[in-house]
Amino acid sequence: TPTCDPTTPLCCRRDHYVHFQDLGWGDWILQPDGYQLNYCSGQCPLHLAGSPGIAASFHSAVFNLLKANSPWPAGTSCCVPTIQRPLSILYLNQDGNVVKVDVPDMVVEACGCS
Amino acid sequence: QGVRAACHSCRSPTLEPQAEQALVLEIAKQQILKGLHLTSRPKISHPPPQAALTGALQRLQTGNMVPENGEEIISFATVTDSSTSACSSILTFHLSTLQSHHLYQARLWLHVVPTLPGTLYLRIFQWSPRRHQGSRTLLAEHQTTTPGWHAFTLPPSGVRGEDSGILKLQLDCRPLEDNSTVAGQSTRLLDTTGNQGPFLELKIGANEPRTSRARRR
Repeated sequence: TPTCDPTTPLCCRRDHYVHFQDLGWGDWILQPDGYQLNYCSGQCPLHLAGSPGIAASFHSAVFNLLKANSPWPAGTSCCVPTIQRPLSILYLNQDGNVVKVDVPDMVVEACGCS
Repeated sequence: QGVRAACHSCRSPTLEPQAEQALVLEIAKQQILKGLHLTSRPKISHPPPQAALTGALQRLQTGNMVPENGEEIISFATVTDSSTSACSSILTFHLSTLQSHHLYQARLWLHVVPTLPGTLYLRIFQWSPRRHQGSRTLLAEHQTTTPGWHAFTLPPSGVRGEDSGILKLQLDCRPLEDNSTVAGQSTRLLDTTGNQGPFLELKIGANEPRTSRARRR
């Protein structure tokens, strides 16, 4: 997935690293120190609709051009996460116990057009 | 740009960097609380001693995976210890989150002193002061000849604790060769302080889905 830069209006992944200290939560979230809060944003013109967000093959390039020139009514396509991974968190709960949990789909790895 | 985008992520709002950063921090808080199934950050009533925390983090890090949709908990004991040998200590644990979860593994970690004289015979009881004369239920018994950390598996049914979320375990140990009574035992056999204090390691999962009456019919 292309990571966003100011000139990219197309669907891309915006990267943000959040330190738990910046949230004021460093006292109860023991590990990790923070996490990658990425999100997807940008335009999904028709010829990108359904593309997985990575450099497509020749076939899909032709297929996309056919879609772009199709007489069919355009549906809306959205810039959405296509690959996500879990985040393992160690934190102190209200009893003062240490809890380890794997939170699913916490980090967006890749974006694409639906 | 005039056409209203059909979905929120199709038109990236051009926010000022500070505004975007503030928005990201707010989103992060919501995402983390949702991922941990919490409505707000926990107010920690009695944080564990830092030394014990360090030992626990090392233990939790040794790769054993968290069960699917589950959690792994380490709960540190508050020790009330009437004898010098620590062999009739009462270990108190705060386990309020157990009430809403399914417990499927419980292990009590104890640290046997390096100067263990021979074989240690140990019994672990669940102690409930609220029943008549503080009755106790045997949960496990072990013999060991090696000093250091030992994990004693306990039956989940015996660990659930009272409705108050407080669990009390009573230890009863003595050297196997020496028949002197536990109370008279002078040498310390178990460590109960600092980063060698006793703790419970629990594996819990989302509560078993209750079978609905309709489904049973």
